[in-house]
Formats: sequence, structure tokens, C-alpha cells
Amino acid sequence: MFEARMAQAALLKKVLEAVKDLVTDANWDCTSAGISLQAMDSSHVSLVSLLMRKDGFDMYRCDRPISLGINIASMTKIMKCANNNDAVTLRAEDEGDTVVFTFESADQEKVSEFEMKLMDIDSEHLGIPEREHTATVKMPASEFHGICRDLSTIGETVQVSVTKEGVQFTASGDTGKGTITLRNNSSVDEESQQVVITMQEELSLSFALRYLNFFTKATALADSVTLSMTADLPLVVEYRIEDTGYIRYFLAPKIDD
Amino acid sequence: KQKQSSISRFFARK
Repeated sequence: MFEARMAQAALLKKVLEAVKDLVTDANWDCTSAGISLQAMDSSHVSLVSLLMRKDGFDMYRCDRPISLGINIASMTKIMKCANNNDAVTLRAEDEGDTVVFTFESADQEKVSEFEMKLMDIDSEHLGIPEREHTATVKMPASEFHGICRDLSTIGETVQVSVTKEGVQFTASGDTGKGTITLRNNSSVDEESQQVVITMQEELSLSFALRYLNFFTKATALADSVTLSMTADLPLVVEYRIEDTGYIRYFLAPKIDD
Repeated sequence: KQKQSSISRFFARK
């Protein structure tokens, strides 16, 4: 038996918003530690890795590991039936082929139940090592969102350069070129407004803005986002989900042909 | 000209 209850449906809605444009179907892997999901986009250019630890739930029970194969669009439709303040419970039998969503209104006067058929999803699991990166940039999530959106109007690719001066985002296209520079401002009082750059050496990498714009759908999940970069390795874009998990996106850099 | 590589190239299958 798997059963997990979260106090606010809003959180699960935000998680779905953060994956639904990138992933069609995915296995939600549930264990006694929590729920995780790993999936590539259909072009296999990027990867999303979600973790929601059990301590982020009001109630959590998972007797044995279970993979819930879910069509993300169907789940999104069901979750739209929940109010943001509803409590939501997910429930699945060990050998079952459905997952049940229960929404309870804050005043407990309304209870809705939706049953969704599970799918058999054959997905390869990739081992993602935790590694030190050459440079990291922590910045307000809304700032990163704005930069990706603005530079998309100029070109398809952004060059991210980290130097002692700060981090520079540059896009160029037929109509011209745009450059946005952020300087380290770790002295700002409000932590969520800080731009914090760590760097072992200067680097410059290029990424497809199309995918970065998909990643910024997670903006509502966190105040800050962290970009981690190492030459010739995938960029990691991480949004922390409170203190109980994260959504991480990995994007292979564009390399000179 | 720049080339976009696949993400799976960077991680080993489990």
C-alpha cells in the first residue's frame, strides 16, 4: 500500500507545472524515503529529476517500493480539480493499476475522489553522480525566468559566462545581440534576492534557450535557483522544494561542431 | 555552428 498526504494541493500543482511541458509520461517512484521521478524530454536533450522526501508530507506510507506510471497531462487535469488549499492524498495498492487522488477542502465540507489508470512505462534510469562544479550561480528564480524570457526574443542560444566580474548571459540573432550581466551581491540582506557566484575558474558555456524556458516553469516552486556549470558537462538548474526536496534539470551544452 | 548533444551521453544507465 502506498499512501501520501500533503496539506496543500498547490505544491503538487506547481510540481506538475514544472514537468508537464518537458515530459509526457513518467514513473513516480515511491519508496519508504519519498517520491522521486526521473525523465528525459522526448528529444533526449534534457533530463528532469524530482525528489519529494517523505518528511514533506503530512502522512506518508509506502510498504514496498512502487512505480506509478503516470501520464502527466492526465494528472495535471485531475489536479486542476483541486483547490490550492485542499489537502491531497495519493493512494495506490501494491498490485493495483490505478492511483486515487482525494481532495479535501480546508473546511472539510467537500471531499472529491478521482481515480486514474496507471501506465506501464519502460524508461531507462540514469545514474546521476553528485559532483563539484567549476562555477555555481545562485540567483532569484524570477530573475532567471526574466533573463531566459528576454533573451529568447533575441536568439535561440544563450552563452553563459562566469568571471570574477559576475555572470553574463548573451544571446545573438538576426536582429542583433542582448547581454545581461549580474554581479555578485551576496551582501544583500534578503537572502532570496541575493546573487551568489562561486567560481574555481572562468568558464563560458552555451545552452538552448528553448529548454531553459521549460525549466523556468518551476519558478513558482522556489525563491532562488542555482545554476551549476562545468566545462563540457551538463548544466544543472536546481529549484529546492522547501527543505524537503528539489527539482533538478540537466541540459547538455551546445558544442562547436 | 554549434551542435546539441543528447543528455543520456553524459550519464551511465543504472
